[in-house]
Amino acid sequence: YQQAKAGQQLSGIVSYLNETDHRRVQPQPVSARPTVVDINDLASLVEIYKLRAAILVGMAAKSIQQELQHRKNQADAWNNSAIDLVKASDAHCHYVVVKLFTDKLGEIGDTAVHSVVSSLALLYALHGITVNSGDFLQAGLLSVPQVLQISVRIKELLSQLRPNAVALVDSFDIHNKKLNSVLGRYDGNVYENMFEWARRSPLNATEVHESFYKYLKPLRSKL
Amino acid sequence: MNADILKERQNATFDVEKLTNILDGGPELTKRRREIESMVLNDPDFMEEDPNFLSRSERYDQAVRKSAQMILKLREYGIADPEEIYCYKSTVHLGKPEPLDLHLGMFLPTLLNQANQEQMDRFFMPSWNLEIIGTYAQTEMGHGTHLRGLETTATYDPATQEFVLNSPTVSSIKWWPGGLGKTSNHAIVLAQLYTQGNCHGLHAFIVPIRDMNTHVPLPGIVVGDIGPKFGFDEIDNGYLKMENVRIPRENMLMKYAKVEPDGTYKKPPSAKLTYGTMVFIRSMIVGESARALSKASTIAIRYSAVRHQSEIRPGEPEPQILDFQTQQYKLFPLLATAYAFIFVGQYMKDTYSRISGDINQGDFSELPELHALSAGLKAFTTWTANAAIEVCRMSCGGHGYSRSSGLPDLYVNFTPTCTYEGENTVMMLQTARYLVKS
Repeated sequence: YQQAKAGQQLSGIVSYLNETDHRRVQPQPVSARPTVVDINDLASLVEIYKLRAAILVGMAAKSIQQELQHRKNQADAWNNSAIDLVKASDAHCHYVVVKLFTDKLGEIGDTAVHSVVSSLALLYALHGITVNSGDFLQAGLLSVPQVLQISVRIKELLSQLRPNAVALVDSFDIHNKKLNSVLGRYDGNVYENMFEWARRSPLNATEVHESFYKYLKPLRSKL
Repeated sequence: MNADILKERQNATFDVEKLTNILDGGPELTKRRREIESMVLNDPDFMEEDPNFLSRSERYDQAVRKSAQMILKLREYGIADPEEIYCYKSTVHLGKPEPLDLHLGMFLPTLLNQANQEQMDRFFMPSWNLEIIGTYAQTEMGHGTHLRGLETTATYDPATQEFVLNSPTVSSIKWWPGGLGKTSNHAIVLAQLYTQGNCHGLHAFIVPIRDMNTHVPLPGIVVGDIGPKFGFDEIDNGYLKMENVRIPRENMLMKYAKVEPDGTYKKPPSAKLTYGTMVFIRSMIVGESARALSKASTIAIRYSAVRHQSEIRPGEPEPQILDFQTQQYKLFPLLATAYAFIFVGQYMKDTYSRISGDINQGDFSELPELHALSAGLKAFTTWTANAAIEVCRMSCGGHGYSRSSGLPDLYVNFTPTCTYEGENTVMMLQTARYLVKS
């Protein structure tokens, strides 16, 4: 952020700190910011994740500056801004994950697979916005009506994905033995196997556990 | 097959095999992964008692047995590719950690990376053949991610040309390393190096801790298991206290940093060398997050397809749980996250192998960004997956609480990823440092 602020050209994933001119990354009153986001377009969602990260990085850096202006030393200024710094990193990582997911779609040739994985990617991006809607709203990246629109869109995606849910987990191709779960076994025969598993519990090695003879029975004679 | 789940599969709108190929990175990799898995799963030598029904000691014993078999079979089949070794190993131990994890994953690679030629000649083959069983002891009872805070000392004695390894306080006792308690007879110990009255920071020393024949702890060495934990029942996370233990000068790993016989210290060419290992391990952990979340969502979604309860339309039969919007809202974003993390894991692996070549040529230019990114992504994905496994467990209702669901084991064996190899908050702040600097 400091290098970008000093006009240095950054390389790699953080180069977005160059792209956004600092006026735009200032938190703006919502009314002042034209928000043209197509919530069905992953590329534009990646864009607002990027702006959110840039804004949060900027806010963390500002917090450090303010602390330094109170004559704090660098280390204390850093520690007093740690919450903002963690939040900025989290936003940066979130942006990277959304971006990589979106990029990956470009590599998927099969149309049916592309369609279902695109729905997953869109759900991932929209759900992330819902969970962090405060950031996006505060930064003026989205309007309240758009956040509501996203909630509706998420519900549509849930029903859209519903028919493929089992096939999508089957695609992980986790062998039954590796999954090691009665509830998740491939054939879905859960209850009969759960009963059989329970019967193998060491506690069931005898019909009457020895503690009955050692404690419960003697207890009766004393009462 | 259960009728519900059969119907689910008939309704799918895409070819599962094609998506599996994408997740594996290609059809050939799918084929090879399955070959390796079936090699293990059909091998009677790896039959096991259900760990849920065993005591801790029996679980450790079973894990050591399987690890011993695994070492033999890996050689027998000539499996040498790290990815394939990883796949074989995780199939043998069903994704759980195992007592030789640190010997294979830290001790041997550290020898390869930091031992000079004499040390390689002396230590490598015995380690390869498990005469030496090693672990990697860095974390202390009172100190973890902040390496400068570690208290263990290695003081050079020019008169005898030996280092004196010492645990000066209780908080300096090495604590947590896997395989340290009962399995290993050597440890690579990270200690503050003192020579000619100066401290030169953390360096690595090969310290014998048990007799190679009797396995009895050596004089001055206090070593044992740290006791039961939340999970990790199969491995002997241990403690190591050193009471002025002397080791030859040649036991300091000296490929980079050196101490001459008279005690003169020579700095390593670049402090960034250890970054590479950290980036590699954190990239693997991102993959771990993806795998754990894939398992958890598989269990929860399949069970939600066969479990019928309550009602949506009055009077109608109990619907599949998966038809409730609330169940979908719990699980489908996590399913999407599992996919997201698989692709991030692939990216991290590809990027690391792409720039490893540069690193070996001495070009570190991309390493700082990758180091910052891998730290952040390790924290981001493990925190998310950790919370997500718990959501999946709860979404299975009461049965999620039974060990038979596999979810309790999955959770207790995954959650350490949030603290080991760098505590997550510290990781996030490392990424922040790079962001603010950038």
